[in-house]
Amino acid sequence: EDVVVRGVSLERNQAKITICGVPDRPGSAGAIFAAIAAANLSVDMIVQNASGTGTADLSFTLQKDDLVPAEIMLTRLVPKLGAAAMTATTGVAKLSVVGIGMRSHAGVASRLFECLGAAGVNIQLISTSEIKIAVVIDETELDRAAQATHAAFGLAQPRPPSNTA
Amino acid sequence: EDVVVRGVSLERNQAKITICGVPDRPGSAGAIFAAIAAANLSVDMIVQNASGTGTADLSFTLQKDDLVPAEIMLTRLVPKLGAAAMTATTGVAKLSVVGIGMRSHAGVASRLFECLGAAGVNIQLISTSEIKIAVVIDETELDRAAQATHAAFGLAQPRPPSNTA
Ligand SMILES: C[C@@H](O)[C@H](N)C(=O)O
Ligand SMILES: C[C@@H](O)[C@H](N)C(=O)O
Repeated sequence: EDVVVRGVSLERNQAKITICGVPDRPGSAGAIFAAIAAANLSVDMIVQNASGTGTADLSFTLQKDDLVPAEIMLTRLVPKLGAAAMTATTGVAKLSVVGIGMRSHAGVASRLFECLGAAGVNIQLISTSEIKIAVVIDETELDRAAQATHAAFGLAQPRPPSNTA
Repeated sequence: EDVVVRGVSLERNQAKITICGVPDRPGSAGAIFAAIAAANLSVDMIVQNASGTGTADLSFTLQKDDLVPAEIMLTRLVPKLGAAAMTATTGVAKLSVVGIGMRSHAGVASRLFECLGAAGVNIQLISTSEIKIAVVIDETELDRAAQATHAAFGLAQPRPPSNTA
């Protein structure tokens, strides 16, 4: 099917938590998210990659204001789970390319990733669905990344951020 | 906003490639996907997690039939990129919970991950968007995972796979 990229969406003020070395056995991800849900935290992207060593790293993004309560709660949970460590960072942002028919096209992914690489923007997290490719990058690089992405997909350049950004 | 889970979708016959130790600098992901797009491979989920060691693992899923051409092409690329290794596996499947208002609810994620844990299903990859939470699991566990998920979200049990599954 033809890919139609409709636009680029930007989300500032994000934070990221990565739990490294989560034991790769049934139930670990459930235990982490049961604690997050019980603390009533609103989570956006959840990304987990398998690794060959019997452990997996699991990351998620949340609003900057929710970072401290999440960190406090997870600091207690991580040792109980047998996970290795947790890192929490603010100053990240999410950039997403939204379209239809994304799923079967590595072309959209390559165009996005290559334009970010050429603009010197480092990709920290990647997550995709049928209608969207989302990356987490450093917030200081967001405007540069947005300009490069609009240009790469032939979209009208975004207006400079106004006070309402 | 209220979360409404509309259904569970299952995709069999998937394969997974993980490239470990990709140098975590601008352009690496672009180089990988430029090669994938040039080989005209159709990719589904793309998942990358950041790691603190200056490298990142990047995984993607594709149709089982595309695995061998992808492996051949990436075997040549991985050393040029300075990545550590590549693993390719068939026999995986994707299970997704689809709904609206997913984004702000760790509750949906925790319910899905906990029910899979209780059913003894190990989660290999996780990727989310506003409308969907997708996990990659072993294909032999798909029917058990689907039953547990339908029960956890109060959805009518799937009919046993017919010949057209
Ligand atoms: C790492 C974590 O996802 C684990 N594999 C689980 O199934 O819960
Ligand atoms: C690992 C890879 O994503 C790298 N950080 C890049 O930006 O291309």
